[in-house]
Amino acid sequence: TTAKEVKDEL
Amino acid sequence: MNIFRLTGDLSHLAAIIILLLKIWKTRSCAGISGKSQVLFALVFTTRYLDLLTSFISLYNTTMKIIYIGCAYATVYLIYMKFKATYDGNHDTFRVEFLVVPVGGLAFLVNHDFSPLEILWTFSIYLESVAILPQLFMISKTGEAETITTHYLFFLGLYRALYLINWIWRFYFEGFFDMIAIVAGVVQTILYCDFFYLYVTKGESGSNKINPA
Repeated sequence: TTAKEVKDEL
Repeated sequence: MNIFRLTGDLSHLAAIIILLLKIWKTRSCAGISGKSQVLFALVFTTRYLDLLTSFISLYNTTMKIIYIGCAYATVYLIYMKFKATYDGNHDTFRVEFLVVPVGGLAFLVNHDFSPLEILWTFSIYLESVAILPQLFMISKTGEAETITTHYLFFLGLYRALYLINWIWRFYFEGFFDMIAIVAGVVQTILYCDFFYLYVTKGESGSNKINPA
């Protein structure tokens, strides 16, 4: 998979 | 969330707090690059706009607010409150040579051509080079106060831990973000020279001398 839709990292 | 990302975030928080307290307690920003701190404030501002659009978790929201608050407080202390102690003669890195190429790259290489995504990409690229004015200033003055080297150590350590976090997430979650990873590798590499000096000169405990 590539980058997740939701950016959960700071 | 995994232990590497958590310790990475705490290391980042520690760096930010160490710097803010150092300036506040000593009432001086000597040896600190105001330009790097302005770049970090810009990094947080462009990356955390999603505070207004989406809620991830209490931890996520709290940390973002703390980062943004401390970044602007640090810039305020440097350019307003303790302006007299700001060493502008040594803080001469041309930040436009960073912001313009990074801005252009964010338009060319991103995951999605939407405003929020381009700003996030800009912030990721900018963060990887935001420390350069500070490292440049230290190389010009030829030394750094011990507390400043601790600040840089934790700041460099945070992204190195994020690299391990991305390996972990790829292996266990199949998640990876090439833009964040490449920028994170560049960012960590920029600290390697400093890490070497920090570790080898750590014993002496005296002012760290960087090669001019």
